[in-house]
Amino acid sequence: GLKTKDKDEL
Amino acid sequence: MNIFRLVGDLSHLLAIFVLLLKIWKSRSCAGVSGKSQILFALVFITRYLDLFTNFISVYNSLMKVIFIASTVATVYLMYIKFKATYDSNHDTFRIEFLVVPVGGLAFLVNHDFTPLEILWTFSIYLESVAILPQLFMISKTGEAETITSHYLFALGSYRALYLLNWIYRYYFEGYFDLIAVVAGCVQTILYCDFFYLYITKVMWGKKLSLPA
Repeated sequence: GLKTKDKDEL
Repeated sequence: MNIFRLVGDLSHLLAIFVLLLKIWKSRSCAGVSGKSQILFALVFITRYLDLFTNFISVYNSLMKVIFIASTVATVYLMYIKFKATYDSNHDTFRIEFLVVPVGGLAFLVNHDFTPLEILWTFSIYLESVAILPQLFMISKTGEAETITSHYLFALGSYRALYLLNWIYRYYFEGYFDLIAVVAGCVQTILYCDFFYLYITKVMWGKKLSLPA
């Protein structure tokens, strides 16, 4: 899973 | 950034502004579900808390601020400025039936058990069902204004375009977020019935009305 820091989508 | 995501984001932006403009120009929010708008405000506020913790790009931050501000503005117009025109008799969906289970699910199924991550997950799950009060309202009244149909079409298209974006990103970047993908599928499926009516009626100049 992705961590918060990797979230580049809206 | 790929074309699907960019067009998806722009479609999302267009949807929000079509709705704001409709309410502002007609001085009325008749036919619009205030409950869906409250849910969308909640979606943006809980998802974009990372505005304060993490900088990605000017585009990313700007869009987040615009989404929060414009949705809060819509809620303000509906519940305060043009409250007299709000069709609350037809907006009877019980939002606690969405918020409570979605909150529980976000606690149970998430990538990371941290406050920000749980709120992000809550936001993703909630967004997938936030349109239900609006669809419920249309099914109750049996019709929707054409401009409201355009709003719904742009809003539904945005997540469908994100699905294409995720397919693209999976193949070309190895990116994959199961929570977002599953919720995005649910969200898009909820619009299928509406998409069918939009394509077969509204695109041909007819008003969206449901068969009795």
